[in-house]
Amino acid sequence: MKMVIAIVQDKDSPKLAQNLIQAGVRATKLASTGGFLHAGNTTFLIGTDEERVPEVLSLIRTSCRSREQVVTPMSPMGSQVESYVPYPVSVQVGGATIFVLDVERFEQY
Amino acid sequence: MKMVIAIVQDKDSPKLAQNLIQAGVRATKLASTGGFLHAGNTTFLIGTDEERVPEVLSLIRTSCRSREQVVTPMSPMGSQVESYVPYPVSVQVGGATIFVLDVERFEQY
Amino acid sequence: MKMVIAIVQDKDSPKLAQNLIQAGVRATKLASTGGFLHAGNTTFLIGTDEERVPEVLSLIRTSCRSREQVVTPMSPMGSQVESYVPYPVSVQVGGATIFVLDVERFEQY
Ligand SMILES: Nc1ncnc2c1ncn2[C@@H]1O[C@@H]2COP(=O)(O)O[C@H]3[C@@H](O)[C@H](n4cnc5c(N)ncnc54)O[C@@H]3COP(=O)(O)O[C@H]2[C@H]1O
Ligand SMILES: Nc1ncnc2c1ncn2[C@@H]1O[C@@H]2COP(=O)(O)O[C@H]3[C@@H](O)[C@H](n4cnc5c(N)ncnc54)O[C@@H]3COP(=O)(O)O[C@H]2[C@H]1O
Ligand SMILES: Nc1ncnc2c1ncn2[C@@H]1O[C@@H]2COP(=O)(O)O[C@H]3[C@@H](O)[C@H](n4cnc5c(N)ncnc54)O[C@@H]3COP(=O)(O)O[C@H]2[C@H]1O
Repeated sequence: MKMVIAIVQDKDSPKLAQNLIQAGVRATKLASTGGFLHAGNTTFLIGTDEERVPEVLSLIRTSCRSREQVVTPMSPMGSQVESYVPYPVSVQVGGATIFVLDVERFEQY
Repeated sequence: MKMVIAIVQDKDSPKLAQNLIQAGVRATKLASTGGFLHAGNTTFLIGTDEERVPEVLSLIRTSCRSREQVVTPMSPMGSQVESYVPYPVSVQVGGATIFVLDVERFEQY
Repeated sequence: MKMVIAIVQDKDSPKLAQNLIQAGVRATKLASTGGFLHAGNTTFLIGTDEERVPEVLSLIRTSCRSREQVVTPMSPMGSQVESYVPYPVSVQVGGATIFVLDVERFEQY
């Protein structure tokens, strides 16, 4: 058993959830926030058999797409704070960030 | 140290939290959503010594129970979309879905 | 790649998020609740290269501090329920509780 943790944009979450259901892959969703843009996103927890990990990754890749977001950062990225004037910048946010972890034991009651 | 990730129904969460406190087991709760029914549920993160994992699993098993939920699915489970008429179906939701993962390092500051 | 799961007090979350950005460390935040005090806290998921784990831990240690919280427990910690009179107790809440887990595979689409 493996735990796939996938962080995706909120816009792609319904499509990914639907594609997982149709493939018979079980999942749990958590509301989350990006550390950089502080925008809402969705973290999926997907416990799946090891053999199905490639299929789950390709489901995520086809359901989620990268987008450009225009943001006005609240504070400087670097260290200069004195003459900081906030202005809009465009940031490319990827479709999905995915971590696969090993599960030692799986139970359902 | 092991990380026990347990997804339980919201109704059982207060009882499980209480039973964990009484057993002196520390935990953190996350609000979550089921991938299939889109109903709210609770994800517990429980960091515990390896020897206590069986005790924690049996605490979860006795605190959480399976229930029948009647739902009207928003869209077809399979691929036919044309003549889809939503009607209520009854789904058995288990008491708990549990993943045990290995923790390489634990710190508290 | 390692997954650092850090549970910190809400008060320290903005400072930690800022320090992570300045160090170029990526992170995702989840709203969470303590199992004991039922107070809100923040769970950070930080995927980072193994060599940077010590730096990430020390960033968390310097960004988060322990505080005393006064609470009136809703119900007895032990088993006696009959003559329970709730009265305020002071509890020391640590700066951060941190779990480091191994990541087998990391992908970004
Ligand atoms: N220090 C920095 N300097 C310049 N640009 C920066 C930056 N940190 C992030 N970005 C850019 O901003 C986008 C959104 O980041 P955010 O942290 O809000 O939202 C992130 C975060 O919630 C999560 N994430 C990405 N890498 C992560 C990691 N290693 N650990 C935990 N969460 C991660 O995935 C979301 C999307 O990440 P993605 O890389 O596609 O897209 C990122 C990246 O293109
Ligand atoms: N494709 C499908 N076709 C037919 N019936 C389906 C189905 N997917 C789920 N169900 C049924 O619906 C119940 C609720 O699923 P849901 O995804 O909302 O809520 C789930 C989900 O949040 C979590 N979960 C279960 N297995 C998981 C896994 N492998 N990975 C991540 N989360 C899981 O535990 C909750 C309860 O799961 P449980 O298995 O007891 O109960 C499930 C199961 O009986
Ligand atoms: N059974 C008990 N008897 C007496 N005192 C108790 C107790 N359980 C907790 N406490 C105290 O209350 C503080 C807040 O715990 P809470 O569970 O709300 O909030 C916790 C919880 O959300 C998380 N946490 C700590 N250890 C954990 C673990 N092993 N697994 C998962 N989450 C943990 O970190 C937060 C802060 O923990 P920290 O240890 O610094 O601080 C704890 C601890 O000092």
